[in-house]
Amino acid sequence: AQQNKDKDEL
Amino acid sequence: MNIFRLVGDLSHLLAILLLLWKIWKTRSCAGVSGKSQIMFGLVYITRYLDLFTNFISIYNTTMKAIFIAVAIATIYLIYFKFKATYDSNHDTFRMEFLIVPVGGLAFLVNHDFTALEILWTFSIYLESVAILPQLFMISKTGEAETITSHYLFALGSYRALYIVNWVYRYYFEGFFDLIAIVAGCVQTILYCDFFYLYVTKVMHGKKLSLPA
Repeated sequence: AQQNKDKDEL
Repeated sequence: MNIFRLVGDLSHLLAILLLLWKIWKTRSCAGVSGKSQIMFGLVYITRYLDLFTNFISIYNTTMKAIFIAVAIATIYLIYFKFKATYDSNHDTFRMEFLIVPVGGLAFLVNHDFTALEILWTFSIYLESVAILPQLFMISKTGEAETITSHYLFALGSYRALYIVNWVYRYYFEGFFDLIAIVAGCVQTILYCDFFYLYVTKVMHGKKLSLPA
């Protein structure tokens, strides 16, 4: 599954 | 962005502003765990290192800056300005018992063995246990001021809403981050007994007091 690469969450 | 994450972020913002306001207004940090606040400060600093390098949106940058600023201001009020009201006798949880294992785990279990990723992972793991000194302090004093229990309710709700956000993003965006999800679940579970007390007591106008 796609990881949270762009870290758009706080 | 989805409504769950937005309400979660606003709940988080409300929580930290509520605590800062309580300390400033009552000019006292009685009942507040300085150790938890230090760990939250560490959480924000290690997580938002990309504040200047990785622009996501105005909202993202603004919130990160506010979280870091409010955390530092709160720590300043507790350990400097209103130091005389800091209840160090009841704020005795050993931070190193949390920071060291969390630091080790961040090295072992992460998505990418790079400095920024390990620091982000450390921040995620630390946030899940950072409230323990505060909950421990309340269990020692046996009660919490009503405003402090509102702070905890808002803070606990934020990560619970993030869990809903992750479910939403999994089904609608095929996105999920297991490290954040597992840590978020641990974090929310730690609030469960507090949530129970909050709903059964504070919402009925009673003071939050633990069964002696």
